[in-house]
Formats: sequence, structure tokens, C-alpha cells
Amino acid sequence: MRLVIVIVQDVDASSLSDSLTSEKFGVTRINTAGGFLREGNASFLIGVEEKRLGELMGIIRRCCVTRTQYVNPLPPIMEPGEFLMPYPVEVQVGGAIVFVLNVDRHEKL
Amino acid sequence: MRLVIVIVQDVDASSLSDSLTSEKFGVTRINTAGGFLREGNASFLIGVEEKRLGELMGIIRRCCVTRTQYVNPLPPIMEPGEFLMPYPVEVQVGGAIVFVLNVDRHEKL
Amino acid sequence: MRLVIVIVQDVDASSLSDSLTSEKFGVTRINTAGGFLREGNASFLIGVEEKRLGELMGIIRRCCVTRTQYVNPLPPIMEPGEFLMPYPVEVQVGGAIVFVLNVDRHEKL
Ligand SMILES: Nc1ncnc2c1ncn2[C@@H]1O[C@@H]2COP(=O)(O)O[C@H]3[C@@H](O)[C@H](n4cnc5c(N)ncnc54)O[C@@H]3COP(=O)(O)O[C@H]2[C@H]1O
Ligand SMILES: Nc1ncnc2c1ncn2[C@@H]1O[C@@H]2COP(=O)(O)O[C@H]3[C@@H](O)[C@H](n4cnc5c(N)ncnc54)O[C@@H]3COP(=O)(O)O[C@H]2[C@H]1O
Ligand SMILES: Nc1ncnc2c1ncn2[C@@H]1O[C@@H]2COP(=O)(O)O[C@H]3[C@@H](O)[C@H](n4cnc5c(N)ncnc54)O[C@@H]3COP(=O)(O)O[C@H]2[C@H]1O
Repeated sequence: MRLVIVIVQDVDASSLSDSLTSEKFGVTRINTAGGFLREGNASFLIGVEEKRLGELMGIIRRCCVTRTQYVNPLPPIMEPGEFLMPYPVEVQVGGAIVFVLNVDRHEKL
Repeated sequence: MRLVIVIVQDVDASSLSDSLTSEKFGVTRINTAGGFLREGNASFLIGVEEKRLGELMGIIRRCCVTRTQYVNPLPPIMEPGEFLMPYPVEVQVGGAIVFVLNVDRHEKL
Repeated sequence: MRLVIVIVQDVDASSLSDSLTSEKFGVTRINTAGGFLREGNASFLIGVEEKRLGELMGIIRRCCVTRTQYVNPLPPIMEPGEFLMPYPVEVQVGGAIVFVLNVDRHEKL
């Protein structure tokens, strides 16, 4: 038995939780905050049998991996008659930090 | 030293915490949520000496083990003159998920 | 890789988080509560390379170690003409509980 601790952005938390429970993984969610940005994020505790660890990592990768999104920047306040073509800006979102711990003993009472 | 992570239903959280602290166990509570039902539940971090692990598991078992409760179902809306004898319904409550982790190093600063 | 779980008083949480991130440690904060006093406190998850564990413990010690503070007790309600010299009272604040766990596998996706 392994205990997997996964830290993801809030934006990916629900879809990760849904993907995992629909594949019959046991999942507990903790609302946490990043030390640097002080923004809310989500951490998951997932107890998993050793043989399903690869499958679990695959779901996390499909769901939360760091990816580039294009967002239209908010246009600056314009003078009358000025014209601006906003270019989409690249931002990084997502990402997951994963710690796999060994479990000495696991019980369901 | 072991770090025991116990996930229980909200309904059992306070009585578990009281039982443990009255037996001089160190206890920290985290408010969590189940991945499947999305309902609030409670997780506890409990650092414990190896020799008291059996006693700790005994308290968790007495407090939180899955048990059957009989609840009177809400009576359906009745026509005047109708009479219904509500039978109590069996539901499962409680339960605890326990992970025991090995602690490399423990300090109290 | 080690996963360090540190439980500190709320009063020390922000300064610990700032000290750690300014030294480039990865930090995730969990709002927790003490089992005995039922007061809010703070727990941190800190994934750290083995070779920086000593440095991490040093920052925790500088920031959160149990220390004596002198507080002026609230003066009792006095009769007119009475005079009382409040003596500062010693109280213990701070303190940190630290668990160091071994990490089998660590990934940043
Ligand atoms: N070793 C570790 N142990 C425990 N938790 C860990 C960890 N490494 C990362 N985390 C958690 O994952 C979140 C995202 O980290 P990531 O490295 O993707 O993204 C980070 C990183 O790209 C950057 N960052 C973090 N610390 C930094 C620092 N001291 N200087 C510059 N940039 C930093 O800011 C992003 C957000 O960081 P934030 O702390 O708010 O939020 C972090 C933190 O909650
Ligand atoms: N391996 C594990 N790792 C981490 N945390 C774990 C875990 N196994 C259980 N938990 C935690 O314990 C709570 C109770 O689990 P239990 O198995 O007693 O009771 C479960 C189980 O009887 C059922 N259930 C869970 N997942 C299911 C699924 N994918 N399909 C059908 N039933 C499910 O729903 C109840 C509530 O589940 P919920 O997720 O809301 O809440 C779970 C979750 O927070
Ligand atoms: N082995 C362990 N595992 C997990 N978490 C642990 C732990 N030992 C301590 N903690 C966490 O650290 C907080 C501070 O503990 P500390 O021992 O400094 O300071 C403690 C201790 O001096 C005292 N205390 C705790 N339990 C006691 C008891 N059963 N009887 C008498 N005094 C107690 O009250 C203070 C506050 O305790 P509280 O439970 O509210 O808050 C605790 C708890 O959240």
C-alpha cells in the first residue's frame, strides 16, 4: 500500500477527483495554500495498491500536467480613435507535485 | 515513532479527538472532504510511539467502526384517513480509514 | 527526498512560511486544529532534498522554538484610590512539532 500526496492548482482539482473516483480510486481532498503565492490550491491523499500506482500517475498526468494556455490580455484603456489588435498571451497553468510514501499498515474499520 | 493518518466521518470526529487526548495521545485535526460523496469528513494526524499503536487502534475501533443505525424514514405525505406504520430503516454510519507511516525523525522544538 | 510535516502555532505560521520560501524551499500550508486545546494552528508540508534537511531544521528552530514572553496581565478592576503595580507574567508561546517521512518517489508533472 502506498499513500500518494498530490498538490494541484484549484482549477484542476475537481476534474482530477472525478477522474480518480470514476476509476475506483479512494480519494480525500484537503484545501491547502501555496507557501510562495499564498493562493489556495488543493492537496489529495490517495491510498493505492502498489500495482495501480502506474495507472494513478497516468490519470494525474492527463489531468494536471503543466500546459500553455492562450489568454487574451485585458485591452488597455484606449484614446478615442486608437486601434489595438490584442495578441493572445501565453501563460503556464496546471502542474502537479507528487509525493509517494510507503504505508506500513492500512486498515478499514 | 509512527505517524497515523485516520479519516473518519464528521459525526465521529469530536468523540475520537476527546477519547484520544484524554489518553494523552497527541492529535491534530484536518477538515477534509471525500472524493466520491464530496461531503466534509475529518482526518487526524497522530504521532505515536510504536508501543502505543495497539492501544490507539483500539480507541479508533471503539469510536468509529462501521455500524448499523436504525432511523425512522420521513413518513411520506399521507391522504387523510390513511395510516402507515413506518418501519425503521437500516443505514451504515461511521467507519475509519487508517494509514500507518514510518517516521524517520521526530522533534519537538 | 523527505517530506517534512511541521505543526506550529498560528502566530508563527506566516514568518515560517516567508523564511522558508525566501530560502527557496517548497512549502504547502494546511489550516489545522489542535486536538487538546481545539484552537486553530498551522501545519506545513515541505518536500526537501536530504542534504538541505539540516538547513530547514535551523530555520524552523529560529522561527518557532518554544519561548517565554512577558505579558502584562489585564489589571483587575480597582477601587478608587487603590494602587497596583502589575507584574509582567511569564507565558510560553511558539513551539513546533516536526515529523520527517521518507519519500519513495517524487515527481513534478
Ligand atoms: N517541495 C515542495 N514541498 C511542498 N509543497 C510544494 C513543493 N513544491 C511545490 N509545492 C506546492 O505546489 C505548488 C505549486 O508549485 P510549483 O513548483 O508548480 O509552482 C511554484 C513555483 O513555480 C514558484 N515558486 C515557488 N517558490 C518559489 C520561490 N521561493 N522563488 C521563486 N518562485 C517560486 O511559484 C509557484 C507557486 O508556488 P506556491 O508555493 O504558491 O505553491 C506550490 C506549493 O503549494
Ligand atoms: N484509499 C483511500 N485513500 C484516501 N482516502 C480514502 C481512501 N478510501 C477511503 N477514503 C476516504 O474515506 C472516506 C470514507 O470511505 P469509505 O470507503 O468508508 O466509504 C466510501 C465508499 O463506501 C463509497 N465509495 C467511494 N468511492 C466510490 C466509488 N468510486 N464507487 C462507489 N462507491 C464509492 O463512498 C463512501 C464515501 O467515499 P468518499 O470518497 O466520499 O469518502 C472517503 C474518502 O474521503
Ligand atoms: N504527537 C502528536 N501528533 C500529532 N499532533 C501533535 C502531536 N503532539 C502535538 N501535536 C500538535 O501540536 C500542537 C502543539 O502541541 P504541544 O505539545 O506543543 O502543546 C500541547 C501540550 O503542551 C498540551 N497538551 C496536549 N495534549 C494534552 C493532554 N492530553 N493533556 C495535557 N496537556 C496536553 O496542550 C498543547 C496544545 O495541544 P493541542 O492538541 O491543542 O495542539 C497540538 C497538536 O495540534
